[in-house]
Amino acid sequence: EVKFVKSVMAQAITIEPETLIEEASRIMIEKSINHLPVVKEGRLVGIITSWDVAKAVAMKKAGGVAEIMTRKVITTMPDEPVEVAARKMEKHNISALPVVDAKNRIVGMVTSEDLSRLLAR
Amino acid sequence: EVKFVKSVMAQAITIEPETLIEEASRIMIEKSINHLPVVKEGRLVGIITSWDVAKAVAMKKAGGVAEIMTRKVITTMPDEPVEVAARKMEKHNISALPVVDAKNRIVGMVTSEDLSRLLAR
Ligand SMILES: C[S@@+](CC[C@H](N)C(=O)[O-])C[C@H]1O[C@@H](n2cnc3c(N)ncnc32)[C@H](O)[C@@H]1O
Ligand SMILES: C[S@@+](CC[C@H](N)C(=O)[O-])C[C@H]1O[C@@H](n2cnc3c(N)ncnc32)[C@H](O)[C@@H]1O
Repeated sequence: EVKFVKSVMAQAITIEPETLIEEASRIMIEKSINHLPVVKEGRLVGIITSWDVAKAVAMKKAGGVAEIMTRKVITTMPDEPVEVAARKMEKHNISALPVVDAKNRIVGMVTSEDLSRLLAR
Repeated sequence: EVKFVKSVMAQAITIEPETLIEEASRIMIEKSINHLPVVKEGRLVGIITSWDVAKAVAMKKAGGVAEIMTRKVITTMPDEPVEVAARKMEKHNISALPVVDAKNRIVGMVTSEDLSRLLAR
């Protein structure tokens, strides 16, 4: 039985480019997550993860997330098979994909934790 | 065909309790990883992840990793089936397991990224 991203994805919690790194960190801790898509006027403009926060700490950087977010975001869609999503994450050495609809609006988030759970049958 | 942890695990990069949070962050960035087991005199005493670094940022904490590491570490062994490792991660909502031998010495690290790659066949 083929599984699709829509059956494993979670709700995405998004932030804005002006959000401070410290505030983004607080949200990750409150929601127990590691990945936050960055959205400006409804459009996906970047992604920041706890790895980026560690990078900011290593480089003694503070300020808004726009300075440290990744701007070229790899995404998936609800009807994509989980194998395709897993292949994208492997290819780019990343651990999450924002899920977007046909109009590129964010409808969810899928992480390598969600996929690894499929093995925990 | 059953897969075991030993066929997917990677080499573990470890740190000591006295390692500074900033130094641990530098190692995560250099090695492109998110999880560091903390070892004292050859024994596993904790684990620190990029999520813990985000927590330190949210709480404006600095200093040695001993202050923010998780001390009760969930582990796995090389001969454990990957489904069992996946179930442990799911149960504790964690994304990595240090791999230990019969004498509790660290022999590797397995992450939810390693398990999600199994789906990318
Ligand atoms: C290259 S990975 C390396 C470490 C580890 N594999 C992980 O995913 O955390 C870390 C970087 O990937 C970026 N990243 C995470 N998800 C992404 C996505 N869907 N598209 C583009 N970049 C992403 C983060 O912003 C971060 O700078
Ligand atoms: C509970 S998870 C929540 C966020 C997300 N699920 C993740 O794994 O990053 C984050 C916490 O799990 C802890 N952790 C990670 N791997 C662990 C392990 N093998 N044993 C015990 N705690 C671990 C980290 O130290 C961190 O405080």
